[in-house]
Amino acid sequence: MAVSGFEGFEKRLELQFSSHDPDIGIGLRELEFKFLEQVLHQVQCTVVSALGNQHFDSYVLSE
Amino acid sequence: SSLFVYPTKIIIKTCGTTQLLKSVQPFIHHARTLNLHITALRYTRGSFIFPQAQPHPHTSFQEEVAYLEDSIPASLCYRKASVIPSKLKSHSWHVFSAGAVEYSDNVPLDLYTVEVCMTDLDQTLARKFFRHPNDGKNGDSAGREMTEITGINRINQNAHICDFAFDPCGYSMNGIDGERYSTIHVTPEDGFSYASFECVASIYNDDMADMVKKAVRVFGPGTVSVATTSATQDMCARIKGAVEQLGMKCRSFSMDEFPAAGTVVFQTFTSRR
Repeated sequence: MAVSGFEGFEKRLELQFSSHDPDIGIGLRELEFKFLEQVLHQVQCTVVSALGNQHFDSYVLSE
Repeated sequence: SSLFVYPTKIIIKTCGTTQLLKSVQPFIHHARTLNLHITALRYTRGSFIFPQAQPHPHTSFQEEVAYLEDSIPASLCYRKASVIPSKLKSHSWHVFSAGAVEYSDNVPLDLYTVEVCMTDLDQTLARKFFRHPNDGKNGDSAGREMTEITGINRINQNAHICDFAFDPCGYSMNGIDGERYSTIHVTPEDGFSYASFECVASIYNDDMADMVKKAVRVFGPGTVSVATTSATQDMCARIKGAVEQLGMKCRSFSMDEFPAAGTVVFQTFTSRR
């Protein structure tokens, strides 16, 4: 494995959700940032940059 | 690596030896606090270059699938795991898909996904993703400079870009354009240089082939693989034509059907150099 910890081709995970409640609002975007950080910690990542719009939030991560 | 959070969808993409699959249960658990329940999961990856360096639950695709099967509810009953081969021994595409609803062709999913993996980057182009010592910049400002000098900002002119440059080398960016995201990750070191480009589009966008071509041109790779999920055959053919216009030769075209995700097409190309 490379010194930088790089292991080559990425792994990609996509999860889709739904609700019985017709009015989902912003749904998962309501998750608190500290929770996202907890999950990212388990995946050995931290957020280095972020950007969002009215449709979704995006985060650039570092390992 | 990147994370995208939509109201009802999460996409997380990591390279390196992260234990990505351990995020499944926490995401399911916390979505439940918002009254949201999981309806589909899709896990994809290329071939591990250093498989012995992979931690549990990634030591093999069989182990990853077993771990995912245990992590999701029985309601996601349409399941399939498959390794889509290519003529290049080092390039196979691993897919695990599970869903509560069967995919049906005549109701195409809104967005389809294109995942491009590039290796053996052109050395001159890869060198642009190294930081200059004592450049007096931070990750953000150095990332912005890399975005501009490499032309990454011209792949999708409508996208707002969030970029970051790592020290001493490496680069990541996310592009956001309405509901569409795109993302690029680069490891430029000689010997295992690698770059990825991923983008989603709806069947109403017709710029995907052109964006793939521009992204591949940024890196000048020796080998390219393109995995498309839930895209039309016509779009797969257009992407093939666009990569061939760069002088690359298609070495393999394989596909597989997934009950909860539709068709995954996996194409590999090598340069003629």
